Amino acid sequence: PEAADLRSLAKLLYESYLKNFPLTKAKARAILSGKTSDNAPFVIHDMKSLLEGEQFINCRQIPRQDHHRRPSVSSVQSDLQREVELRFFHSCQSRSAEAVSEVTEFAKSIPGFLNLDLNDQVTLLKYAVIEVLIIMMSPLMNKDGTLISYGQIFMTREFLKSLRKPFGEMMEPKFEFSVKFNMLELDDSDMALFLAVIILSGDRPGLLNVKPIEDLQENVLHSLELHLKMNHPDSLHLFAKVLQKMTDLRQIVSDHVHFIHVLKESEINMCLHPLLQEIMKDLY
Amino acid sequence: TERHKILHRLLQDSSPADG
Repeated sequence: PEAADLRSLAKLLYESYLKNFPLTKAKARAILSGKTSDNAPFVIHDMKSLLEGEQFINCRQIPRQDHHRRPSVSSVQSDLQREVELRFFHSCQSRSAEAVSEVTEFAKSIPGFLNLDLNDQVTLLKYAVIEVLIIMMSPLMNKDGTLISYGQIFMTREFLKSLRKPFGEMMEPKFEFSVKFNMLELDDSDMALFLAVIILSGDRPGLLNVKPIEDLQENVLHSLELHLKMNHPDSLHLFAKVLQKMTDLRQIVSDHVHFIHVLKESEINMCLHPLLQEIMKDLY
Repeated sequence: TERHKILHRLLQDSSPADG
């Protein structure tokens, strides 16, 4: 009976994952490998293709600032380039904020989560969402680039690297992580359980009542362990390997928040989405 | 929760599926 409970928990979380996250790993890998009846994604590999591809992106326009254009053509081009980079960054923020809502809905579906102290629910989400978003981003990535805009666009890693500092440095750690994480070959049902484990981390700073969180996590951990054994019978120590990724994730999030702080200091036109601002304030 | 008003609201909103 206990194993049956753990299996039904895995099933419930997988169903919630499919309901809340629009682009699954199965779909993303089909797009990346060209095994889908949908159109191939539009490829963004330079500034020109970024401008062309912008029409695909749900881009929230930011107001242009009146700056005195210097006479040289190259500086006008460089102004335009800065504007396009910033606009792209803003569309990434909008998508991230939407994704935070999806993660929140997923968290609410974890049995027992809504019975936790409301302050603890907020703390768990605050600390987990960026980790979850990075995990969710991994299936969209390969060593050459990443799907964006719900899989309609493929942006090359080289192009992202070519953006000016610190934009150009922001995605590299995520690619490095993703390439290694994807080698574990988790599927969507494994991912659903792993995300729940991340959300239910009892060691987040400022939690008021750790015990019920740890109890919930322990149950999901048992379910994940059993599920991985059944779903990947030939993959040795997969459970331990998956859990080890949680340490890498924390470092990546801490570096990411640092990048955002640098951006806030250096970019006059930067405004951070209020939800992301709320999450990143006093986070590490 | 005071400093996390949006997260708080997202948590308290009932999802469309819940009616």
